[in-house]
Amino acid sequence: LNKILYHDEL
Amino acid sequence: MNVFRLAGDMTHLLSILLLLLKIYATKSCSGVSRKTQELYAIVFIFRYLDLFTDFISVYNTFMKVVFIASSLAIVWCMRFHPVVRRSYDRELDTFRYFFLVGASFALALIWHEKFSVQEVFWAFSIYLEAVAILPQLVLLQRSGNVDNLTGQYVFFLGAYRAFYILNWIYRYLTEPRFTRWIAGTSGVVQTALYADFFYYYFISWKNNSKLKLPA
Repeated sequence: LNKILYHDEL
Repeated sequence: MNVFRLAGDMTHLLSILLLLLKIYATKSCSGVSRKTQELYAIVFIFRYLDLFTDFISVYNTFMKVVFIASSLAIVWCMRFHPVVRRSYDRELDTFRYFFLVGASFALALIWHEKFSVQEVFWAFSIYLEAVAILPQLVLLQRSGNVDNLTGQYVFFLGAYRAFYILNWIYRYLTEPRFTRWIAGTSGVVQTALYADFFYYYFISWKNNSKLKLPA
């Protein structure tokens, strides 16, 4: 989940 | 999502739409660097490797597809469209961008969030995007007069990352333990590379004169 947290931007 | 990031994404989308409009309306790509467009296609492909594995939101997925598809479509037009390809400034667009790709990848091997294929390629795409505009800026200096749509394209392309910097500051101030050192550092370098363009763009806007970059 943390990956999604820090790649939530384009 | 905050207003700065939304403004950034919309500005980025606008820049791409302006370039598509220029190529479609004038059936010409004069003044546009194909090398910068190819670098941007590489940036989007390697940044969005998680397109099919991580779903964040419809908006996120939609924009990723738009960015990848539009950059590939522009490169295709400039290489293979029978009319558009003839107006490509082949002899002016000579920036040896292999070094930009190599240096970005080398840096990504050293500085990344995690040492994994996806993260190294993500960092690579961040560093490459910072320097991807260089062939375009060199081409503008060499080609003298810049048509309005191309000038607006470069302007909004530079502005979008400036909005992202405001977004990172805002998130740093409002979200605990929020950090984006790789994207933030690279984004500042990227925006700084537009400084002289922004200056001459502002002068041309103030004097209502044609945009001219000194050779």
